[in-house]
Amino acid sequence: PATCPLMEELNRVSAENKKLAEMLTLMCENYNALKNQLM
Amino acid sequence: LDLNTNPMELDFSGKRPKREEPNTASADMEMKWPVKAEGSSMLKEELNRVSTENKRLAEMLTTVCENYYALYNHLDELLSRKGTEDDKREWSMKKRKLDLDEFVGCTIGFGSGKTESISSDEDHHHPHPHHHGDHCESFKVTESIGKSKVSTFYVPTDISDTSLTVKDGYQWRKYGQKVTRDNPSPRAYFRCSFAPSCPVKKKVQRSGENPLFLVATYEGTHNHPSSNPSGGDMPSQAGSNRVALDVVQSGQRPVQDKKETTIQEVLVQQMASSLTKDPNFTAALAAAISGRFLEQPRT
Repeated sequence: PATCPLMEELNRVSAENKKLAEMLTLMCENYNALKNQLM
Repeated sequence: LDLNTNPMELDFSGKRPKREEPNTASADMEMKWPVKAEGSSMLKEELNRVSTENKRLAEMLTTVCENYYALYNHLDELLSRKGTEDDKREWSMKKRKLDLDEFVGCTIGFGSGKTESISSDEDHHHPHPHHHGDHCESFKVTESIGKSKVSTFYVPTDISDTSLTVKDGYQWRKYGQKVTRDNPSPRAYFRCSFAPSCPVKKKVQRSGENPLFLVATYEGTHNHPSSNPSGGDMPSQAGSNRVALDVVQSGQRPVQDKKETTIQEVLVQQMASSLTKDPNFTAALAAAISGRFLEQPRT
């Protein structure tokens, strides 16, 4: 099938968003875990 | 663009609009034009929205990472300064666990098969895994870490900093830096300063997805403690240790000197006491002194 640059870009940015959101969740969990250790 | 192309046929099921699109070959061309234009406009709007969200997420992630590393370093410094030996030992164990579990865990989102390619063939490492079009690879990172002990860290950095330096508490020797056509972002290669006895290698590269991060990939596990556990400045720490040693030594030296003086005095007193009690010694001493007195007028 012919490619649509807009759609490709949207797919790419959405996938990146998903990764960022996952990484943010994990970092928040790590941060809270560390904070609890400090307490 | 092929006017018969239906953009919704591409892989974007998660964001597929609810609007019904004409996707049969019998669809009328007069109907397709407005749909295509409307679809394109919607795509642009969606792209703008997702891009804004992307930027916001990246900023939040940077902030959280900064806070995390600040807290990590603060805790590390606090324990290395004021903690008891038990605290330090416990923290050291927790740090190892943090390094192995939490940092590795946080990299899954961005991993995208990078570490997998590193463990097999570094030259085929691709900086933009999403360009492969297969996003599912990212979840294989954990497996590859378990097998080849490869871990990846994302370290926030200044965009203008091109030094590719990651302060991780260990000392490293840089043995190479390269750029290839398929991976234009420069990457630096390091060996642990304890090599060859320590096998750990490190690769540092700016993240292709988010240039605010450096990607540090570690291969192997250190077989020695970090040279600078707090991640701070080594010379100042060594200096403070020296000062502490000097204080201890300078405090010990007078005590030792005083002890020696006291012992000598006691010995002399004991010797004098025993001699004065000895009549022979007293007579000899009296004779010697009187003889000296008798000799003096002669001279």
